[in-house]
Amino acid sequence: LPLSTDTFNYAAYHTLDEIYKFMDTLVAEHPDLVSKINIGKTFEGRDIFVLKFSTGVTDRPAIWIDTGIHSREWVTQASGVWFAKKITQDYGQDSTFTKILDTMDIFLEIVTNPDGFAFTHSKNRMWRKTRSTTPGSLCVGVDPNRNWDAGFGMAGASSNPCSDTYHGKSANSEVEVKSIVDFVTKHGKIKAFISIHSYSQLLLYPYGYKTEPAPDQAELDELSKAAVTALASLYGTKFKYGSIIKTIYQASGSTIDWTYSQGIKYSFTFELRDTGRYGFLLPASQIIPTAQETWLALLTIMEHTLNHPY
Amino acid sequence: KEDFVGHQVLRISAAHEAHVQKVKELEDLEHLQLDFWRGPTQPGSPIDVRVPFLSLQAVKVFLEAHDISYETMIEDVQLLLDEEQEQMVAAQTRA
Repeated sequence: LPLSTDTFNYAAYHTLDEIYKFMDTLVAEHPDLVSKINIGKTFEGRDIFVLKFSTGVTDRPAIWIDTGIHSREWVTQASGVWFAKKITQDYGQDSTFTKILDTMDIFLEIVTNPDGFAFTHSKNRMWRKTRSTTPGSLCVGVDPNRNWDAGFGMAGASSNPCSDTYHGKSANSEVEVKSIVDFVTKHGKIKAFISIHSYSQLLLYPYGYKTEPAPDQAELDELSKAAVTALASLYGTKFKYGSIIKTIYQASGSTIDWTYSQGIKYSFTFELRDTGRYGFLLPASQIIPTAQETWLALLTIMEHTLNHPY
Repeated sequence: KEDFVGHQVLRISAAHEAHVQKVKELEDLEHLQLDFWRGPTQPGSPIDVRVPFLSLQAVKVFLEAHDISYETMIEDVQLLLDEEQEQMVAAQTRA
């Protein structure tokens, strides 16, 4: 493995160990900017890490970005690695981004479902869920994007433990979800929460479990439009945007419905690049362009968050 | 390791609501062991589903019988996985 994040191969998929080593290396290279926080342990006992990017002052508002909650969506974890490096490169170089990081912290959870991710590397590349067991069922895992306390268990999730959209026995039953819930609740000043999935080329905002428009729908819609326009400016990749329920389907217990219910106005979820051919098996050659274009949309959301304090 | 030899991923085009409903029926047939990468939502939105080799004939017959068009997005999932694995090994070797 390279000893520097400069020689790390961002155009390749990596294992959990490699990504965790990358994180350690990045922290070692930028001790004044990046730190690693352990927010919990997975069902199988793996550490759950979040990178904190901060320019020093405590008690700042913050932006949260997570990738890879659905383990088989490998381009998202790979993009997360690229984002981490990009943050360290652009701070002090890009004036807009520098202003953001001089005012707010950024938390980046690159592997949000470590057990599932390890399982995709060892046993089943198509695994989506966590690896928790359900008493009385031979089937394993819960969909961590149906396990949040927002419309939990309603239509748009499955009660069947064998389903890929199984919601789990109760809200926050998955430690991977509960760890984020505890972190976000304790932090109390997260102002934007962006959860990244693949594929379908969508930018979505609440709600997923009900058709009622979110109170901030007009602003979220305008911001989404600006974000997907920025994204498309690089390679012409077209994203649709809108509320989850109207743009794709009803989904209960989803991440950003919970964050929005906690008062995090700028709650979004992405579905990254879809070439129409590979789905979750997006070739590694697509990683960097996917991450580059997504970064432009992220920047738009982060800058808006900076300029519209609440 | 799970073996995906012969599994295909089909991209289904549901032209109208009746097609969407028909694909939802497929989703409920557990014995086919279908893995919906992108579920049926609304007419015009693509539906992607990984179909195990043993279910391919049944699924294609079902779709064709209901005049639902589809194309094969991935001919053999295992081939792609093998390529992906080779790329990772090559990248590690280079590193």
